[in-house]
Amino acid sequence: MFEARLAQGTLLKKVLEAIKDLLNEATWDCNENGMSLQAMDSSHVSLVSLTLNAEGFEPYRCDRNCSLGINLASMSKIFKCASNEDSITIKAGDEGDTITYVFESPNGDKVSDYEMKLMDIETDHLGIPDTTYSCVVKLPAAEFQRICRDLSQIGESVTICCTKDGVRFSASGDLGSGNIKLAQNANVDKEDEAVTIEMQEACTLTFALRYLNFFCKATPLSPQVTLSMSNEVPLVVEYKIGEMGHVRYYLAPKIED
Amino acid sequence: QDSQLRMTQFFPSE
Repeated sequence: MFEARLAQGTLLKKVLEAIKDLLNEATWDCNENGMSLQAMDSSHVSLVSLTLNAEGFEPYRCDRNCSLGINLASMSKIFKCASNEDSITIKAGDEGDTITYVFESPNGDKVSDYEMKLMDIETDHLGIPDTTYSCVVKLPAAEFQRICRDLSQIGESVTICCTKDGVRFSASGDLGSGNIKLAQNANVDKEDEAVTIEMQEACTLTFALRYLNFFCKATPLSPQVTLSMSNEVPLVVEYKIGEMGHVRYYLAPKIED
Repeated sequence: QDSQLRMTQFFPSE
């Protein structure tokens, strides 16, 4: 028996919006510690790793480990039926091939339940190595979204160059080129608006904007986003999910032919 | 033109 109730159901709605355009389907792995998901997009260019800790749910019950294969577009459609104020409960039996979602209004007057078929998904689980990154940039999530959107007008790729002075995002294409430079500004009044850079070694990497724009669907989850980079390895784009977990997107770089 | 690398070139299958 698996049962997990999140009082702030809107967080789960946002989580689904953050992954459903990148992943068609994925397996939620549930154990006593919480729910997690790891999946690559269909081109195997990016990887999503998502964790929701058991402590964030009330109640959380997982009698034995289970893997729930889910069509994320279907899950997202059903979650659109929940109001932002609703609590969301996810239930799955031990033998069943279905999952049930229960949406409950804050005063308990309205309770909706939706049942969905589970899928058998063959997953290619990757071992994510522990890495110390050369550059870790924290910036407002909305700013990162804006940068990715703006540079998509110019080209298909963005080159991110991080030095101790700041971080520069550059794109070029048929119409010309564009550069956006952000300086460190850790002294701003509001913590959420800060840009901070921790750098061991300068790095320059190029990434497909198409995927970064998919990652930016997680913007409503968190005021800040963290970019972790080292030369010649995948970029990590991390958004916190309230106090209960995180979604990390990994993106393989592009290299010159 | 840059070529796009894949995640499987970096992280091993488990």
